[in-house]
Amino acid sequence: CTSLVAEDSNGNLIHGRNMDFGLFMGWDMKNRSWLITEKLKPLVVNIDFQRGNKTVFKSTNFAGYVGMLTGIKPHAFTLTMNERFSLDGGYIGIVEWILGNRDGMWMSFLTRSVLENATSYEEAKNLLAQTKLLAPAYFILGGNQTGQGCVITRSRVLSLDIWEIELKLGRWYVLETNYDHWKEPLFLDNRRTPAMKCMNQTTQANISLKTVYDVLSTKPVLNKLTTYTTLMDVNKGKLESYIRDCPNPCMPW
Amino acid sequence: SAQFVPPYTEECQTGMYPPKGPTFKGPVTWYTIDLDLPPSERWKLIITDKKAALVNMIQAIKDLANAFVPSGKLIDLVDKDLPLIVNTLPYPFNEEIKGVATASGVPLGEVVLYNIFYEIFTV
Repeated sequence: CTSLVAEDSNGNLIHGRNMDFGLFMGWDMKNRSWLITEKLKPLVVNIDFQRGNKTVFKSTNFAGYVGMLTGIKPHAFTLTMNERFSLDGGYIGIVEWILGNRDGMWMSFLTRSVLENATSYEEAKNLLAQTKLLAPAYFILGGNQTGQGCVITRSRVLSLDIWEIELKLGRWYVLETNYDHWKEPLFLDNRRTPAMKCMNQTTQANISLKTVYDVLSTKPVLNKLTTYTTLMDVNKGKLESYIRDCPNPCMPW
Repeated sequence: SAQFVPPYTEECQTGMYPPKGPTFKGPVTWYTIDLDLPPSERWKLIITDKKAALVNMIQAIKDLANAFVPSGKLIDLVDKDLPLIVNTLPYPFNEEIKGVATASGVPLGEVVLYNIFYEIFTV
């Protein structure tokens, strides 16, 4: 996955993501694509979750997957999650759960609870950083005020790092793929450098939903695992998603 | 880096929006979920519309699992043992998952697997 939160020159926050899923889950030799990735594309839906006929939050989902991976609480915050691989992974959390140790939260249930119940960026940040999880994850969170954008790097138990937009340091966006931001990505899976190159080339003055879509459409940020692209504008309460394809030649990840 | 060799890495794209062309496979349909409904009812409309796609995707996962464990024991495990987890999952997610299984006709264990995929594959 690739997720980013960027602040434009007027202090508006824009959140974009590519959802990549299906690595090593069956390669279709004939169509040169990942089997599960292609099967997931028809399941992508946008959902407006309402209570009392009023929107509580909106999300882009796979039909029947009741947790959240991408969502917006209009006028409050935006949230995406990216997979964080670790040997201390979710399978340990599952074993603990089965053995009766149930003080951790399932990742996508936490994100859904946050979208449903948190009312501000700060509240969402605290819940995402402090709740014990069954699996490690990256949470990418955007708010509705200047400087409110961060990447929360989570182990199962701890918040390892919170990396925030810091305009004074010239950091007008934060961008996360599937590697800790303070470490080099795997040399065979470096989507971070091309994505950052395109963000820097775009400049803060020109950042918009339109130009974020351009960044997320550049190979290898767009790749054979990309199922959908979502763009969110928190102040307008807007979420838009598009199912993607990566015609050959295209990186498998 | 080996990955920066063209054509797998390209110059930064411009003018891609509004989405069109070969990288755009289609728009995403909007649905409403009413949180005032009982959890087991919430996903009914979406699953009615997406039943075939859901069954198709779960079947692909089963095929993949059966390719690794040809005896079919892995899927047996999913069908027999994973339903036992569902009641330990927090409310309302447990009830929503049961509702998805009922509406789709997909065995409960397989819907549970789909919903806890993230925790299983973070290694």
